[in-house]
Amino acid sequence: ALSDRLEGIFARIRGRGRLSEDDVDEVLREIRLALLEADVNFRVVKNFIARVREDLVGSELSKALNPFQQVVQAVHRELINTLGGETLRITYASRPPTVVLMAGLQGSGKTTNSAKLARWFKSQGRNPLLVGADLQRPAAVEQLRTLGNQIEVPVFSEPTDPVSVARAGLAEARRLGRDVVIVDTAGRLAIDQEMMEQVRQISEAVQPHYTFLVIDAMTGQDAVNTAEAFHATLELDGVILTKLDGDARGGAALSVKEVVGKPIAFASTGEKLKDFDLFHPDRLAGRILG
Amino acid sequence: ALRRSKIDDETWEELEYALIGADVGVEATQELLDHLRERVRAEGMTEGSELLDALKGEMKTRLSGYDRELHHAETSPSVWLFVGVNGVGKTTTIGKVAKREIDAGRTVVMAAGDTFRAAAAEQLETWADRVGAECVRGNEGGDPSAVIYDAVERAAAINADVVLADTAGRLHTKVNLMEELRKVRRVAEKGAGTVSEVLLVLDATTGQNGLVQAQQFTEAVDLTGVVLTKLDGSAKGGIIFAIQEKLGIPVKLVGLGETVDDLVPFDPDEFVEALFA
Ligand SMILES: Nc1nc2c(ncn2[C@@H]2O[C@H](COP(=O)(O)OP(=O)(O)OP(=O)(O)O)[C@@H](O)[C@H]2O)c(=O)[nH]1
Ligand SMILES: Nc1nc2c(ncn2[C@@H]2O[C@H](COP(=O)(O)OP(=O)(O)OP(=O)(O)O)[C@@H](O)[C@H]2O)c(=O)[nH]1
Ligand SMILES: [Mg+2]
Ligand SMILES: [Mg+2]
Repeated sequence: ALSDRLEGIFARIRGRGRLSEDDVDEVLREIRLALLEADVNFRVVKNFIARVREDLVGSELSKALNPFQQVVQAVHRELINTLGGETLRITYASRPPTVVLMAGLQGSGKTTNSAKLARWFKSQGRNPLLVGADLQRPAAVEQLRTLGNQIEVPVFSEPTDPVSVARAGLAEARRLGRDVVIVDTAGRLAIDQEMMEQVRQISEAVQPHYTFLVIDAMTGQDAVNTAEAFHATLELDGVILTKLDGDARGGAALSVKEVVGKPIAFASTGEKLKDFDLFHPDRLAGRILG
Repeated sequence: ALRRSKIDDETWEELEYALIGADVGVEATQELLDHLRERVRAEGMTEGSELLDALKGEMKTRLSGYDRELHHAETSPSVWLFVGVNGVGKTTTIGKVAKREIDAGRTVVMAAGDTFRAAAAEQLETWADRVGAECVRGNEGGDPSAVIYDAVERAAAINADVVLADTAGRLHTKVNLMEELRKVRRVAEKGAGTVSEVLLVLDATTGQNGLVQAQQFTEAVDLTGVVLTKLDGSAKGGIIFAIQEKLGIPVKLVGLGETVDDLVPFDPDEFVEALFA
């Protein structure tokens, strides 16, 4: 863990009484390694370390009673600032329904989390409609229908094409008086031009109030590429971080947040539909540091 | 490609970024570059291009020499178990492997061993229909071991060559689910079947947790290989380097897409070239 690594360094320099530039560099090197091991993207780490260095240089570490504590706190603080900022507060469309679009790589958890989000909206007193716009994965619509049944949320789909389904789903929501529409889409590669164009067209057709990138917490360095591409194509409003019930450090969240600049809105912490809540940056900060 | 012609600090930094950026991981990267530094001293390399070639060569050498065959047991049916965390591509991979086996003239029975997730059996049944394989399933919420046992009995009855057993995605942190997987493996061999492959399906976008997954899954069910999926994306899957080096588990197959033909044998040379592309 980072604390153990730093303890070793500080034990060695404690006797000296003041921290030199080299000491600070050594500490920052350890932090860098810890962040890379936590899957934070190496470019993001570089910028992050530069910010922490600035904090430390200004903080008169050499005079501190416990410089070790100060360093860990500085890093922790900087992590929370980067991951947190303002929590996403869902504001509803003045003219319903509020449209939510779910996008992301294959297998990240979009379909399951579309249902979780629907359940969450119900708990907020809303009446969501789920729209199954993934017509490509075998039994994708069945999967969404099964989940919809479990939480008594209607599911709309039709065997036409994803853009038409999304559009028809929005019309259906208006017809049924549902005030939130959640559109599930097929998993797609960020480098698949055709599929990225398709999701852009879906977005164009339904004009989402919220577009969420669904990201798996165990994603490695590539999270930056994914986030940049989806953000460029769709203009994201937030991120949903999934599979946080695993033991991946979750550094991809830091990379994505840094690159997209939008809040991590929700955290999925298990396979059941109830394992879903608003995101808390402080928990993830501790986990990334290890 | 290294921009500098002469080897300097920036050259080493570029190589480090290429490896880290490919998810090779801090420890493996440091080890590879330390070894390379020794070679530079010993062999007197001066050009950046020499250095890159040496690194590629080193990685290719270390990745080669593993058993990448998918083995059939002495007596049919063989059972190939597909395991891994959620969403990595187990079910889709079974569809592809089934096609591969059928094209090679073998009969396949699929076992819908994911009795938990919504529409999991329906998803596998679609693949079975597509490739011309039988699919044995149970009820949602049923015992996965029972489904796989039934599939093996069915395979024996029709003289099928191989049972491809799907299992529910599970995080290795879930003690009860890993115990369930151990039971699945035991029961798969109780009847007429022989488990001759236990394949960890691993998503190429996975970071350092991939090594932990391999460690935990092999401890539970003794892995014979890895299927690395979604390598058609921009992620490089570099974590398999540590998986092979530290655990000795070979990558046998690579998934390159979502259709039935998007499966190729793992080629160490291609993998290393793509890593630095
Ligand atoms: N353990 C765990 N599993 C999750 C979580 N969220 C989703 N899953 C599981 O992850 C797997 C993939 O979820 P899906 O909802 O099918 O993912 P998807 O993004 O819709 O997949 P595609 O449509 O194929 O791109 C399923 O097994 C889910 O049950 C989570 O927070 N924790
Ligand atoms: N691009 C790409 N997508 C893949 C590949 N393999 C699987 N997928 C996609 O990944 C998603 C998840 O695949 P599944 O086969 O459902 O994964 P799984 O491991 O069975 O998921 P769970 O049973 O929910 O744990 C689907 O959208 C697949 O089409 C691959 O090699 N490349
Ligand atoms: Mg889906
Ligand atoms: Mg599956």
